[in-house]
Amino acid sequence: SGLTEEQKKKIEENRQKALARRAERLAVQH
Amino acid sequence: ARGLSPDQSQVLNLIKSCNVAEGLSLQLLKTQLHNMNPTTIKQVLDFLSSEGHIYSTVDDDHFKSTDAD
Repeated sequence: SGLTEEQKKKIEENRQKALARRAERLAVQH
Repeated sequence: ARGLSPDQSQVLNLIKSCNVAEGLSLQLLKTQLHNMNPTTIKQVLDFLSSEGHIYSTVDDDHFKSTDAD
């Protein structure tokens, strides 16, 4: 891909945060 | 997706179907969802983000889905 290492790192960090939010929401629903 | 409105599902499915490394741009979303009000699109993106379905990538105008992998 044309992404820099810094961009890849930022994207992965944001992905992890989103997964944590998703897990939180699912925990609230159950 | 379960528990989502038709607008929310439509936006999420478009983001999911995008295989570009930096994700789907807001501009492209608006082009593809020309029948959806831009304000509604922003609201849907905020909701999907807060629920952890999507996340911003290289900037605040590009999105990927957490379900994509």
